[in-house]
Amino acid sequence: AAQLPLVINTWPFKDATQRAWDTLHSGGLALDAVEKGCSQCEFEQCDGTVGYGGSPDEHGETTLDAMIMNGNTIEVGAVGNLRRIKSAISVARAVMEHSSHSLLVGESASIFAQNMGFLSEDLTSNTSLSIHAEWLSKKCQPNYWKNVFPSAKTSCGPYKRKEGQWSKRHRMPAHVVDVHNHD
Amino acid sequence: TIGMIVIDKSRSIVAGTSTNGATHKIPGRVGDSPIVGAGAYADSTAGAAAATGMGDIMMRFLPSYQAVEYMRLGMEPTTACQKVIARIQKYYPKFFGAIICANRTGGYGAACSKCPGFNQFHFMVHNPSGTSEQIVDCI
Repeated sequence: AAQLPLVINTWPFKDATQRAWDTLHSGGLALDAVEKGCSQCEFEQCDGTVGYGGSPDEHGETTLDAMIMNGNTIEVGAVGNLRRIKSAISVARAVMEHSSHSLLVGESASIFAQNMGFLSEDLTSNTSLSIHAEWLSKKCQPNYWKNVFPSAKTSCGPYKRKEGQWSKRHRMPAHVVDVHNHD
Repeated sequence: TIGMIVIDKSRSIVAGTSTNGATHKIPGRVGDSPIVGAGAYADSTAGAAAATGMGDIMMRFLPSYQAVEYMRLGMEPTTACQKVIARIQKYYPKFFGAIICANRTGGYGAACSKCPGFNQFHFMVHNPSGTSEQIVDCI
């Protein structure tokens, strides 16, 4: 049955749901509730798929993506490939509230965040270091490259474009992404 | 990844996402989560949706925007979610992904794409009836 207010979120991240609800209950706006709810997951590193210290890239670095959207005004703030800043959802809200842009990315997003008062700190953890080391020890498998030389199925990079004929039927390797590794 | 939708008593709707993305991604890669209409979308005159899963594929279909537009046309949230998943499956039959949908009156639903190791999707709901973990079977 439809009832309001409502908090709903992907995956069984109960503390995030509760934090959002408590924020609403204490008089916060829906914007505050989404920010606090997602922040809770960033703090708890939910499932290793949110926040610092998880999902290292090929260089072993953790970067964060976040977005917040106000359905009343259609205002949006988002960050992609955010480096060295733990509070991704709060930076996204800062983009919405302190700029006319919608999406900032990479190093420049981090500088924006620092200018907005967010602390710059290392996002690696023992877990992310371990995940990265294991991946290197397995010849960088799995990975997201295709049609490169040397073969990404058997070798680490650096890779170059593979010249000549290559399969255009190659699709996303489904085994790479699962319930512990996702957007 | 977490995707969250909040609707307050005045029917203001906000959606958000936060993630550290895919493990072993190529440096510089950004997934669907921070892309408007892909990772999430909100329009207080219709509803909101938030997606999770294989972002490199899901972002190509703007699933959250599509789900909100389905709800604007009067579709129930669960149906809207299912139609979005089905649309992606036409091109990627076994993609890994799920989406939650909520309309402006507080109705909600979810759907997911069945693939090896992923048959059900768990999500959280909190409304005046209380808090509950809910499960949907994937299609």
